Amino acid sequence: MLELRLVQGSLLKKVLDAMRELVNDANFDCSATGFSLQAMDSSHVALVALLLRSEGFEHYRCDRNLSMGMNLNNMSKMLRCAGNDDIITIKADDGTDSVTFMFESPNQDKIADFEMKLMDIDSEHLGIPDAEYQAIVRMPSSEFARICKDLSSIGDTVVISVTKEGVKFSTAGDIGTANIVCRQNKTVDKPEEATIIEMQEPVSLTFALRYLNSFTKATPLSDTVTISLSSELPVVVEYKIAEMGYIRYYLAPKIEE
Amino acid sequence: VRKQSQITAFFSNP
Repeated sequence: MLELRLVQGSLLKKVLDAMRELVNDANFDCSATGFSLQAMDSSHVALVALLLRSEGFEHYRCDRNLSMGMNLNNMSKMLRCAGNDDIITIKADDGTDSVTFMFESPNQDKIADFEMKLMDIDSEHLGIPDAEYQAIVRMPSSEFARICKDLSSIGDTVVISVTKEGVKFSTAGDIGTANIVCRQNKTVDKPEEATIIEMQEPVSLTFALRYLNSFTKATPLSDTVTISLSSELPVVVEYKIAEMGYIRYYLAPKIEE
Repeated sequence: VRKQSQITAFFSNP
């Protein structure tokens, strides 16, 4: 028996919007820790890891570990039927091949349930080793989204370089080149507007902009984004989900042949 | 020329 009640139902809609461009089908894993997911895109270049901790739910009952295979577009179709202020409850019985999403309006005058068929998904669960990152950049998520969008109109790949001067995003394409440098800036009115660079040593890595643009679909989940870089390692782009957990994206770098 | 690497090259498959 599984019953997860999330008062802030719109959060689940945002989580789905943040993943469905990258991943079609995925297993949602439910345990005492929380509601989580790990999935790769079809070309195995990017990986998304989601955690919504059990403490973040108003009610969390998960009698035994359960893995539920879902098509994210179908799940999104169902969640779009929930009002933005609705409370969403996810329910499943042991041994059944469906999951129920229950939507309650804030004043309880409308209650809907949508039952979705589950699917069998063969997915590999990768072990992500702990890493020391050479540079960690925290910046406003809207700023990062803007940079990825702007650069992708010029080129297909971005070089992200962190030095003492700041973090530089560079691209090149048929029509020309572009460089955007963001300097550390802690003197802002609100902490979420700061750009903070923790650098152990300079690092420079190349990534496909297409994937980074997909990651920025998570922008509505968090005011800030953290980008962790180390040479020879996938970049980690993390959006913290307030009170609940995180959505992390890992992207394999483009490397010299 | 840079080649796109795969995530599976970095993370282990237990």
